[in-house]
Amino acid sequence: MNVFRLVGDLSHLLAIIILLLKIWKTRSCAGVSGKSQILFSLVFITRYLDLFTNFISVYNSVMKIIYLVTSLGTVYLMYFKFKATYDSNHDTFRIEFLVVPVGGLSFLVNHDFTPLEILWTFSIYLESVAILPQLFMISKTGEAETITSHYLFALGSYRALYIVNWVYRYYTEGFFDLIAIVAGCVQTILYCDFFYLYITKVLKGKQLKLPA
Amino acid sequence: KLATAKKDEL
Repeated sequence: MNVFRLVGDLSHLLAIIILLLKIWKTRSCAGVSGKSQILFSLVFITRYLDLFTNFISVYNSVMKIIYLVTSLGTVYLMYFKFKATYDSNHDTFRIEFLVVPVGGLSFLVNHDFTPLEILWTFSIYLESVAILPQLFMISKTGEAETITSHYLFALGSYRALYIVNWVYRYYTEGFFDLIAIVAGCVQTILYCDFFYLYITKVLKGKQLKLPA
Repeated sequence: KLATAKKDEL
């Protein structure tokens, strides 16, 4: 565990909590892509199956459980409790276009051809693109609420911090996992355009609006 | 060292 990894994990947790609180306090999930949230839940479910087979640390297990419960909670709020506020007209990304190719790739490119390892690989690949329905939704409506942009910034920062953690681990421990590194870089690159808008607009007190 | 078995990351 190093500081980049820890701050990355906390940033990830912060993102999930920001989104949950936004939905809970405003009693609305307007502007949030339910499809991205379903994909993130699928990511956690397929990645953390090793909770039952492989104990690493209390920190590791507790964080996994928190991520699972909070992400499933978000899906529950969006599709059940506050379903009336869910903006499905704008959430039109076809997730099968992500899940099917990612599923195929995880069978072809993995470290080990075993069920748990393929599911872990699937979750890593899927996470890298799971934000696309949310970004697509923002590009369709042309704007995002400020709280939603804080959520996206925390979520994007998490994988960027993991990249720094991987560089650090490579030099200090000789540890590297190419699948995680490549997918993590793809994931971070997808946020670059958003990071630019966040820094140039949201941090200066303006709402995130895309140029017409 | 290619670590895959012990996944301590989240």
